[in-house]
Amino acid sequence: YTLKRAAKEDSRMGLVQKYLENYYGLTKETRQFFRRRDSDTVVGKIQKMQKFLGLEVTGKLDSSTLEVMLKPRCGVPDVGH
Amino acid sequence: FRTFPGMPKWRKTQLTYRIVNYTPDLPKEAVDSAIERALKVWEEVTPLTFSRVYEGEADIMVSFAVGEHGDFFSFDGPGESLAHAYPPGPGIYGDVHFDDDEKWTEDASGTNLFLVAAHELGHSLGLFHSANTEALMYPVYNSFTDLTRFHLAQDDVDGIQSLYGPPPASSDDTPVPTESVPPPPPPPETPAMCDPTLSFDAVSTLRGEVLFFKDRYFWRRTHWNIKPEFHLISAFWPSLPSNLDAAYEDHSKDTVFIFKGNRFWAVRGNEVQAGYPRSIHILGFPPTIRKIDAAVSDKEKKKTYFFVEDKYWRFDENSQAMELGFPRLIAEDFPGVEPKVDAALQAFGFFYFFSGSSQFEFDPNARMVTHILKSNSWLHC
Repeated sequence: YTLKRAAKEDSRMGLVQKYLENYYGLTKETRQFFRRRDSDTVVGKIQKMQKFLGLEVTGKLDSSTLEVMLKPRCGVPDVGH
Repeated sequence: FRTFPGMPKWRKTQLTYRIVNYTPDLPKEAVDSAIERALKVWEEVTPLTFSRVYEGEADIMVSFAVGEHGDFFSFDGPGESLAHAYPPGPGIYGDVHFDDDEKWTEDASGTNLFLVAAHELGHSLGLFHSANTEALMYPVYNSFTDLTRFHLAQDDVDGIQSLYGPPPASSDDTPVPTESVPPPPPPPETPAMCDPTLSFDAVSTLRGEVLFFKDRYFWRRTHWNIKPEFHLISAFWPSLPSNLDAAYEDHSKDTVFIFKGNRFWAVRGNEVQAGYPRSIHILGFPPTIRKIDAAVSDKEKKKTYFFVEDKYWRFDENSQAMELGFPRLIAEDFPGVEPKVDAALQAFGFFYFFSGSSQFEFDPNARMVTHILKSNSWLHC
């Protein structure tokens, strides 16, 4: 069960990482920190996303944040060039 | 709202667009219409105008693609990223790409092409994403947007006008005093079903039901519900116009033909058939006829009657041709029916002609009006 949860956690983190890379300018070099969600770069990106999308800014991947991230959207980034 | 970094914008107001290819999900006409309506959304609040080109380079090139499609921004299969677009500029800039792994639809059953196109074209004109959840330029697709009442949020209007300003006052506009902004036009009233003065734009049967069209709406008389249902036309047929002129059902084709101006559409259930709208003149009307007032099809005789002012034509559904010897005067062959006819219906062996708030029940065998009723008598008022 733990393994399964870890795999699910992994795929979710993959989705979040891709989302932040695609739309919030998370750069690849911060990728290695991504597994530790407390790296301030990643938390900062999550907070930025939550603020932009009108969510409660917690820096955490709560269910409402994940729910919005799963919704179809425009492919143009929300920040940066 | 936000603009792109560096605030790129078009340095001209007359822009060109080209639809480079099509999605297999929709008829070409539906794609053309969606893009046209999406452009009109922005045209109405800016000095910008859009003209379509069919070859070569246009400012805004619209295309459908899947996966990697040559711009390093691969699409990602169904869901997630639906489309993307580039800010104003040469070459790929200004272009709009739709992910053809989405299911593009005219209504809300899939991903509504008009809604996504209006958003992407906002990018093509220089708007970045907005953090206003009510705005069209909010990045997340809102599948619950009421397509029938779509309008730009003030945030969108403020954003695009920060780049291009408001639309020029048109020549026939009386100068409005700048200090007072005219109040927005009141939302169109919804017609009252039991208003004794109620008149209809068009009436038609549809698979045993009867539809009464008025403005942007229609009442639907069904077998299972004594109370007629009331709907927006666009809730069932998003690409149909409002304020229709006429409608009739060809039972042998299980198709309702809908008329407005010099065009007509064919709908089967709630599917608008490909290849429509078409010109009414292909039916055999002379070029002088710009619109028809009413239509009804006699399912036994397979003849369809078209009413225009005080005359009518008869169309033979078997030979698919207008019959010779027409038009004829309505008063001659339907004595007692007063022009102009707004709508017409065949039921229980009678013809029902709607003219303003009156309805004439006409017995075609006795060749006489047998009853004069209120137009809305069918709605159980």
